[in-house]
Amino acid sequence: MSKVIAIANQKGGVGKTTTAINIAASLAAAEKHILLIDTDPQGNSTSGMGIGRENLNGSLYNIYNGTKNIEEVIQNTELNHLKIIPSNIDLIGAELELIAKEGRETILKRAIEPVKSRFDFIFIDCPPSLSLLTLNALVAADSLLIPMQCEYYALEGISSLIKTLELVRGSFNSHLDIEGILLTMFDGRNTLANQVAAELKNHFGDKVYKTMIPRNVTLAEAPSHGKPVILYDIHSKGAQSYLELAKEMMGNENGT
Amino acid sequence: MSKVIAIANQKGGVGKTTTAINIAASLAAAEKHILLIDTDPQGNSTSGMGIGRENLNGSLYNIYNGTKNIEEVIQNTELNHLKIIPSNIDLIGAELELIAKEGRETILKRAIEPVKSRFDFIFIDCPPSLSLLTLNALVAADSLLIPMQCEYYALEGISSLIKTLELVRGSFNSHLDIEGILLTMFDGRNTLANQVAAELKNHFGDKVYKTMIPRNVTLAEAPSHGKPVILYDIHSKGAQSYLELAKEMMGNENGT
Ligand SMILES: Nc1ncnc2c1ncn2[C@@H]1O[C@H](COP(=O)(O)OP(=O)(O)OP(=O)(O)O)[C@@H](O)[C@H]1O
Ligand SMILES: Nc1ncnc2c1ncn2[C@@H]1O[C@H](COP(=O)(O)OP(=O)(O)OP(=O)(O)O)[C@@H](O)[C@H]1O
Ligand SMILES: [Mg+2]
Ligand SMILES: [Mg+2]
Repeated sequence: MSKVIAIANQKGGVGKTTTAINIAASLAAAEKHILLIDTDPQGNSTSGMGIGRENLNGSLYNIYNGTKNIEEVIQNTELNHLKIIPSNIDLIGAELELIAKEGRETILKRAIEPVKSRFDFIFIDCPPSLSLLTLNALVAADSLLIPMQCEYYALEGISSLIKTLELVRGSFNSHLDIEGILLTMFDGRNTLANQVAAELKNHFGDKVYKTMIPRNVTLAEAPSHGKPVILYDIHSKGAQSYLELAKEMMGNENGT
Repeated sequence: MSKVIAIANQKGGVGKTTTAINIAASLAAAEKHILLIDTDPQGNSTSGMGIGRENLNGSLYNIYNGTKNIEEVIQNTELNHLKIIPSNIDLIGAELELIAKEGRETILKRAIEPVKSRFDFIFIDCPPSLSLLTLNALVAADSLLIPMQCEYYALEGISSLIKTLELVRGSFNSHLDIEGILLTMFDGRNTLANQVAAELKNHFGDKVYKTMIPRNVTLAEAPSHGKPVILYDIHSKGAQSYLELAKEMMGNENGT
């Protein structure tokens, strides 16, 4: 059973990378075979996992410009069950080069095909835009995990994300669905956060994960040590909440 | 004396829109003539100023596709001295349409020219990417204001922003300089924040504003009322810190 999940939201700074790294690591700790693909030219998933962005042997850019195959760019991480396809600023070049390319929307989907069965989950960390890189991730994905900060601008942006999802479903990927909406940096003492959370649950029902990720400084500290939070401080609220999310996701997969 | 300032940082969620709206409003309250240009397809500066993104009479997209001139898209706001050029999701179309256009990097610069002398400051709120929309803003700008969250990924990203600034300076806009680096959502109790702040001051010296914007929930609440924070709650720490920043910016202009 292999599932490709795009982690996307065009609103910036809502916890896409933090979620990608930490859900991938938490599931790998539970002995699931995981591939993390960094499709953001910022390369935050890459550096957050302790991989230098400068002298990469291979990166996602090589897939887009056809100079390497997927086997050559998959790298190991500190966790046995977690592999990564890193990225760096070169990926910006792919955006412009893709425009005129034949089948530009399905490059990532076709590249993943030969390795998909080896992994239980493949997570794709997306940049904060509805660009061709994000489009490739949505076309390649079985479902979309949407990290949501419970604030006004993030709530405002969700409608255009859903519209994009429907467009992709209509033309490139008929079975694409919402995997779940994850409330991030959640502070229960804050009225605005509670209002936004209520609105999301009202609108999306069960699609909103029961697990909420609290604002927790260890989640912001871990990347400066190049480690997922379960390797940096497993007892922190941040680590515990992502381990809980991993359990919830595995439960959803087994239909429990 | 008229200055065009781009507010840009490709890292998402660092406070670009919050800074654009609130510095524009604070300077307008000090009777400076201000134009705020929203060049992010998310349209957060537009809705944060209480302007509906759906039925716009005119928007920045009209400038990029040549269907209206700048006079037709400048709108009033609740503050007399603050005008805005709004945006919405249509602007995404401009990104793709610009690729093949002659002089695609200087469209915004040429559009602003006829009205520049009417304003003391023109602020451009940029999307979280180094795309053609951001490039147009950097080519049109006299200087770049960089909002910085004091966290690891934001610090990591600043080097590619500076590289982009140097590229633009080299080919399109020789006098483009850093206006200032603004520390946003700053929490002095947090070791990571203090470390990052120290590193920025060490590297950029006087370019780092003395004014720091604290994390303050009224700044996140104000946009849901469609108001800049000085009209929502002028006594809040958020409002006071942007008024202070306005004073510091005016002092810098007068050379004091
Ligand atoms: N639950 C949390 N508690 C505290 N800090 C957090 C939390 N989640 C993320 N952060 C921090 O907030 C910032 C934004 O998170 P992150 O970079 O993961 O968001 P993003 O959506 O990937 O951003 P971008 O849009 O730039 O890709 C980062 O500095 C991160 O370390
Ligand atoms: N000083 C602050 N204190 C508390 N909340 C803040 C502060 N500054 C901004 N925010 C909130 O943090 C979130 C991110 O800020 P904002 O949207 O202004 O960043 P941005 O850089 O414009 O994001 P994007 O990259 O998506 O354009 C928003 O929900 C905003 O209301
Ligand atoms: Mg990210
Ligand atoms: Mg913004």
